[in-house]
Amino acid sequence: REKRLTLPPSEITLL
Amino acid sequence: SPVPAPTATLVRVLKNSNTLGIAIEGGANTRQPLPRIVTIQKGGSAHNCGQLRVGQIILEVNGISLKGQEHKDAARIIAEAFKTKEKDHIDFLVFEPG
Repeated sequence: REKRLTLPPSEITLL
Repeated sequence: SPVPAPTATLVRVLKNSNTLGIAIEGGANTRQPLPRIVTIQKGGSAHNCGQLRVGQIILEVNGISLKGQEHKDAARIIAEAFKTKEKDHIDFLVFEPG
């Protein structure tokens, strides 16, 4: 069974 | 066969360019809880140093732990480390996940 992802993906920041 | 534990490496990046030149993703409360390097731009200080790689996870910046820091705060810590004139370098503690 597929694991449910509860945390959101992150944004990406260019530094 | 035994799986080697990922080892942390201290990488010193000299501020020898106008830009640091990395992109990061991740931070506390996201799927990637510690910042991960997703891009290294040619000509930036990070690229010039030759030791940072896409995929590495940043554990510490100048001894400041990024554990528990949200994305914006981690990005701010790195940006301030690059901006400050107190040091001509940034020390990154990174590891490459297995």
